[in-house]
Amino acid sequence: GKKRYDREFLLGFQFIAAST
Amino acid sequence: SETVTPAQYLKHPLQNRWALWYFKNDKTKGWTENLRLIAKFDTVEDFWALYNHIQQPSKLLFGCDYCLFKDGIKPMWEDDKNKKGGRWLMTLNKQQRHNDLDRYWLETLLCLIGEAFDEHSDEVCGAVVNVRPKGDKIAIWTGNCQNREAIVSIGQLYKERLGLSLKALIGYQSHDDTSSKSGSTTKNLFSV
Repeated sequence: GKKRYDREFLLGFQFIAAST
Repeated sequence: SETVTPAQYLKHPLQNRWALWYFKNDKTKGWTENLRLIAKFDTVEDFWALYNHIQQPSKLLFGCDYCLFKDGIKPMWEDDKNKKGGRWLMTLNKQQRHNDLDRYWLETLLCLIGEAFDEHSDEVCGAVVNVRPKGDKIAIWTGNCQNREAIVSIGQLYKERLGLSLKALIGYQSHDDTSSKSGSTTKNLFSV
């Protein structure tokens, strides 16, 4: 299926990405 | 010992690979020379790594653009995927550079990479933000200006996501009309 992400899900990763 | 689940180390893949472009208005150079590919990404994590690293649109110099397009589509009218298409255009007033521009652009990016337009997401080619002294612009480009149902649905959802009031109208214009216009305004094929 399509990989759809809502805004809250996406926003939840904003600062996780920087720390990994 | 601690167990690491796959969700903790696997990145979250996007439906599409995206390319972020930057346009700097250097009048000594040609238009295509001024257009530079910054980076491509295809995961949620890599999107944020890039987004967190670059300037917000409100910090760019006048004449600069960011373009986010699906990999393989160049951010220009002439590209095969764009030439029959058009754009939902939002024009911002000067005050909105401080209040709304960065917020609207991020929301636009999230709509694109999250495939927010349901079955019509395939119609989307990309998005552009233009930073201009007279007023900034943000647009979502789609591939076929005849595809009324998809375009109107995208426009309605986009307006909702931006939190625009029902009274605020945005218009959709074909690239053909935009590129051949003689005055400063292009007729809207659709508006929502």
